[in-house]
Amino acid sequence: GTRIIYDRKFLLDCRNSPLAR
Amino acid sequence: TRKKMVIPGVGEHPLQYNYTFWYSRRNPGRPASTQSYEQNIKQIGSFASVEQFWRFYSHMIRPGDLTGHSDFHLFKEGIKPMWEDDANKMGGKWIIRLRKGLASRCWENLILAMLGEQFMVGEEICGAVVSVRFQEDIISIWNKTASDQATTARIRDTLRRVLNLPPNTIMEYKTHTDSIKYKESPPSLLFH
Repeated sequence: GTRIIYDRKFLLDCRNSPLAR
Repeated sequence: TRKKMVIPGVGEHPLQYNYTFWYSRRNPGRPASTQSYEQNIKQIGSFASVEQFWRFYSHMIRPGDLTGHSDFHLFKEGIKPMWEDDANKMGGKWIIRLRKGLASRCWENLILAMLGEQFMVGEEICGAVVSVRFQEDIISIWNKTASDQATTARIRDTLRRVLNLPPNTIMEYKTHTDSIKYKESPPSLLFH
C-alpha cells in the first residue's frame, strides 16, 4: 500500500497551523 | 492489527502510524528491576496526526532541559518501550551517544524522521528513545528484527543523514537479547 511520507520541512511548517495549537 | 485508539481530526495530516509518548525517570542509586522499570514509565499520550503530535511536543520539556536520569520514549501505539514487548523481543537498537548540548536537536530530528516515514524499512521501526544522563545523553531507535542486516544498515544510513552528526560519531547496534543477557549476568571481566 501507499505510505504517508513527510519531510522535516513539511512537519515543521505544520507546527504553525492553528490546528497544532 | 492493533486497534487505533486515537484518530486524526478534521483537516489534520494523518501519520502512517499512531504513536504514544512515554516518560520515565529513575531515582538515583536504586537499580531498576524489570518490574520497577515498568512502574516508573508513564504514558503521556497518543496521537494520530502531525498536528496532534505538535500539540503534545510543543508543551513537553526539551530533553536538554531535563535533569537527572530521565528518558522520553516515542513508540508506535500498542508497543511498550520495553525489550519484553512482542514487537521488540527479536529486535535491537541503534545507539548514539551525544555530548551534552546536542540532545534536544537530535531528538527532534530523529522523531520527525520517524513520524515522516523517512527510514523506508516497512513495518520495522518500533520507536525511539532519548536518555538523559549525567555525563552524556543517548538517543536510540528500536527495530523489530535485529537479524535483518539490510534493515539495520538502512536505519543506520538514514540516521546519519537526518541527524547530520559529526563524521566521527560512533554508532552502535545492540540486540535486545544481548541487553537482557548483559543485565542478568554482566561479563565477569568487568569485575576483575
